[in-house]
Amino acid sequence: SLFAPAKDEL
Amino acid sequence: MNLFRLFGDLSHLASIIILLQKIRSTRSCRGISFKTQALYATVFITRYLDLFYDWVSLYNFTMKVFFIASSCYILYLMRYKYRPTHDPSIDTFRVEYLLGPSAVLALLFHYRFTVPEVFWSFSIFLEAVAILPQLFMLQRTGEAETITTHYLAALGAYRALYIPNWIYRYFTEDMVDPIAVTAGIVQTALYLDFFYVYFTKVLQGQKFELPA
Repeated sequence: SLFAPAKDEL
Repeated sequence: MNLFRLFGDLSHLASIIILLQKIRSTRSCRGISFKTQALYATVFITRYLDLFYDWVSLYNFTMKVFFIASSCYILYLMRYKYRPTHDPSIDTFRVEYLLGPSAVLALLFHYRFTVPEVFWSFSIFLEAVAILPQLFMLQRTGEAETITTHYLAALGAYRALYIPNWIYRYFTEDMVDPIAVTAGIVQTALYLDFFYVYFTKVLQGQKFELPA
């Protein structure tokens, strides 16, 4: 989906 | 990973190294808000709870460990080693006003209602406003050492670079993290005033001074 957490970001 | 995010992270890394260099070279933490630094330590500890059970990459792991360790080390330097050089009477921003609303927002907006996820949201909202005690202190004293302004500029650049990173990710990965993006835009906006003075004064070789 379009809205998702970007958990690879710091 | 894209170049915007890579340079953003490197700018974040640089800001911490500049801050350590400022403390070391002037043997003082004058002009640095202890409250802001304590908020950053809180941000990293509450955000990186996944450090031990969610593996992303070696890059991600190393950076997380560095941000937690360096923020705690800076608190140690300010609280113990250079304690006499810190003046609490000018570092008076009420952090309750930042912690409370961040906690409420985290309870309202999160990706899953679990302890680590709510802490993650909390850290995102708190990071957005954690610079306020520092900017408030700057406003109060009306001036700053040049090296301190370089620290703030590198920190602001890190946040600013995350915005093109999100735009790039939207087009290439078809993905948006609404919590991180909203908080990130607010956080970057808080630096606009500072950047204006930084570009028009410090980078022209003048001292950072706010109009009386």
